[in-house]
Amino acid sequence: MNIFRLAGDVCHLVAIIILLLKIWRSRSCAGISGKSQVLFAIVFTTRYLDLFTVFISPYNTIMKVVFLALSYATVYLIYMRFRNTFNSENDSFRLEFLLVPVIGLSFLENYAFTPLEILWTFSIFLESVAIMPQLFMITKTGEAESITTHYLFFLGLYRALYIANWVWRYHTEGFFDQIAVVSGVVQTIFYIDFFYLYVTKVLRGRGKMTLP
Amino acid sequence: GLKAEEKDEL
Repeated sequence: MNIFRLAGDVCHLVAIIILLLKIWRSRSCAGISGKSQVLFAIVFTTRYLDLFTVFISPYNTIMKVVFLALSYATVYLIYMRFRNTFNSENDSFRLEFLLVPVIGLSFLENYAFTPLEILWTFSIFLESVAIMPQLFMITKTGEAESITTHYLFFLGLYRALYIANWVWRYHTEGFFDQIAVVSGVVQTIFYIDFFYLYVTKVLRGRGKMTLP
Repeated sequence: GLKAEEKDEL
């Protein structure tokens, strides 16, 4: 464990909590892509199956349980509790365009052709595109509430810190996880465009981020 | 390739 990974995990946790609190306190999920949240719940479910088979550390186990619980709570709030505030017509990204290539690739490119490895690889590839429906919704509606942009900012920061973590681990312990790194870089690239908008729009005190 | 126990990242 290094400071980059710890900071990354904390940013990830902060992002998930920001979104959950926003939905809970505003009692609305307007502007939130339910599809992205479903994809994140699938990412955690398929990645943390080793929760019951491999014990790595108390931190690892607790964070996995927390991420699973919070992501399912978010999906529950969107599709059950506040479903009447969910504008599904704006959340129109075709998930099959993401799931089919990701499933195919996880069968082609993996470390071992075993169910656990393929599911882990699937979760890595899926995480890199899971934010697409949310970014698509923002480009479609042309705006995002500032809380949603803070959520995306912390999510992007978590990915950027994970890249720093991989650089650090490569130089200090020669650790290199090719699938995770390639997929993580692709995922972070999606956020770069958003980071630019975030800094030029939201941080300039406009409150709402409106796309040009 | 990576062994399962090395997968300690979230």
